[in-house]
Amino acid sequence: PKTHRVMTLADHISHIITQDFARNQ
Amino acid sequence: ACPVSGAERTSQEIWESFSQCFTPAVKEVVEFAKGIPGFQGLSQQDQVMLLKSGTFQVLMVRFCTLFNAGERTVTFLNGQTYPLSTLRALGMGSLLDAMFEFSEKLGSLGLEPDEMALFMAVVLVSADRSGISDMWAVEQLQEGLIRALRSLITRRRPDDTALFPKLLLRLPDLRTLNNLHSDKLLAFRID
Repeated sequence: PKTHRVMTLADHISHIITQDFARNQ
Repeated sequence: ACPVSGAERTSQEIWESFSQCFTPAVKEVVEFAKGIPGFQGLSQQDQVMLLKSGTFQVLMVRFCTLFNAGERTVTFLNGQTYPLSTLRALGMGSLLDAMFEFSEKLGSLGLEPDEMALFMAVVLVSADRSGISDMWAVEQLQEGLIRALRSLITRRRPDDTALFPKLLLRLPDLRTLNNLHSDKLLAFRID
């Protein structure tokens, strides 16, 4: 069976932004 | 756009596809923000806060071209096109109805691509200010962008004095969309 990570759209957006800025520091 | 996809994709696959399309789109908004004159002059903390508050709203503007009001279809960024009826069956109804309504209103203004881009910049810097450390700097940036947008639109359509106010009225629409729909759930398959 497939496993899914579930999150809100707002949390997903927040996560991507945080990752992007951390990567570019 | 790809041909309308039918029974060969399961509901779960469609939902995963819908969820996944947001990832590259969010990254594009971050890159777009870095290109806004003055944005990288804000503190990194304030850049992050504005992006967290405003990205959903920028995406609503960005995505409105993917909605075909005549055909009642939606094209995802991976090229898959689905009828609204199929997406409603997956429980996406309320968000998509709101996006259809918004995209029709914005589409009726007939913005050129550069006007749309400048409008997206205004949307981003007009986002919720909770957590912003330098309010003055953000307000200065917003005022400059709004002045530039007004100048661009009025120079190009000097006889349409109602267009700029109508465009600014889309800002509270976007905030409402954000408040109502940014808590919608996405699902990403973990392989």
